[in-house]
Amino acid sequence: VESKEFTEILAEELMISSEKVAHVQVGNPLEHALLVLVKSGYSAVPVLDSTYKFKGTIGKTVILNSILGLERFEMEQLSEKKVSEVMNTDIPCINKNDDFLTCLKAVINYPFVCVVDEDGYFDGILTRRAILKQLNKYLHV
Amino acid sequence: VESKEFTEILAEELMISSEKVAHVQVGNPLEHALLVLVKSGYSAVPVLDSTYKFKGTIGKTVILNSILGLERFEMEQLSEKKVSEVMNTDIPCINKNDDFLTCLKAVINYPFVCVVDEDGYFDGILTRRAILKQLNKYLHV
Ligand SMILES: Nc1ncnc2c1ncn2[C@@H]1O[C@@H]2COP(=O)(O)O[C@H]3[C@@H](O)[C@H](n4cnc5c(N)ncnc54)O[C@@H]3COP(=O)(O)O[C@H]2[C@H]1O
Ligand SMILES: Nc1ncnc2c1ncn2[C@@H]1O[C@@H]2COP(=O)(O)O[C@H]3[C@@H](O)[C@H](n4cnc5c(N)ncnc54)O[C@@H]3COP(=O)(O)O[C@H]2[C@H]1O
Repeated sequence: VESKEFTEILAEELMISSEKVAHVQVGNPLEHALLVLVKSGYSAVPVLDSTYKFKGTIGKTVILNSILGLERFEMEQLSEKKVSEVMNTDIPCINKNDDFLTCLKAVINYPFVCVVDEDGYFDGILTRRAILKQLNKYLHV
Repeated sequence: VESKEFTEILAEELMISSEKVAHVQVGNPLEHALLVLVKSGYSAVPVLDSTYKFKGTIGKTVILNSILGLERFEMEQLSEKKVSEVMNTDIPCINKNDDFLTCLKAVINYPFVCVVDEDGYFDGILTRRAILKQLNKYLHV
C-alpha cells in the first residue's frame, strides 16, 4: 500500500472539468433552473455568471422551499423569482492544486465542491464519488 | 495506521438507525412524499410498508419527472399518483453485519444504502458521509 503517492493526487486529476458540468446562470428564472435540474437528474448544480466565474450552487430543495406556500407549491412564482435570490453562496471551494486529503475533508459535508482558480473562474467540480472510487482502489492494493 | 481494526468496523456501527431516518409509506400520495422531502431537506428517503419492511427509495427527481408535462409541472397529479408507482426498487441493500469495505463499495454509486435484516425489515441507512468521516479519521492516524 503506497500511501505517499496516493495522498499526492491533486484535485485536478479527480475533478469533473467544467465543460462536463451542468450549471445555470445567476440571472436565470427559477423555472429554467428547475428544468435543468429535473432533466439532468442532478439534485444541485453550480451557478456561474456570464464570464464563467463561480457564484454559488442551486438545488431542488431550496427552489421548492422558496415556492412552498401555506396550501400548495406556488408554481407561478418559478417564473418570477431568479436564481440569484435563492442560491447558496456559502459553499466551500478548492483549488485544482489541492491534495487528496484536502479534497476528502471538503466533501465530508458536501456532495460536491467547486474547483475555482485564483481569479474566481470555475474549473470543475470534485464529487464524493470520485473520492470514494479512489479510496476503494487504494484500500484494495 | 492499524488497518486491520479499521476494516473490521461493521455497518451497524456506522449506520443511522431507523428511528432517526425520515421515510415515507408505500401507499402515500406523491404530494405527501414531496412535502416530507422538502421539509426534511433530503433529496431522497427510504420507502417502507406498514410493517416497516423496506420497499424502495423515493426522491425529488423522480417525483418531479413524473409530473413534468409538455408545458408545465402538472402539480395536480401529485395527489393522484402514489409512491408505489414511481419509487426506485433496484437499490442495493446491505446487512448490519457487513464490514467496512462492503459498505464503501456500496456507496460508490449511491448517496446512501439501506440496511435491511434477513426478513427484509428496515434497520437503518448507511450514508456516504459516515464512510468519508471514518476514512478521514483513518488517514490522519
Ligand atoms: N447521470 C448520472 N449518472 C450516474 N450516476 C449519477 C447520475 N446522477 C447522479 N448519479 C449518482 O447519484 C449521486 C448523487 O447525485 P446528486 O445529483 O444528488 O448529486 C450530485 C450533483 O449535485 C453534482 N454533480 C455530479 N455530476 C455533475 C455534473 N456532471 N454536472 C453538475 N453537477 C454534478 O455532484 C453531486 C455528487 O455527485 P456524485 O457523482 O458524487 O454522486 C452521484 C452519483 O453517484
Ligand atoms: N439536515 C441535514 N443536516 C446536515 N447535513 C445535511 C442535512 N441534509 C443533507 N445534509 C448533507 O447533504 C448531503 C446530501 O444530502 P441528500 O439529502 O442529497 O442525500 C442524503 C439523503 O438522501 C439520505 N439521508 C441522510 N440522512 C437521512 C435521514 N436522517 N433520513 C432520511 N434520509 C437521509 O442520505 C443521503 C446522503 O446523506 P449524507 O449524510 O451522506 O450527505 C448529506 C449531508 O452531508
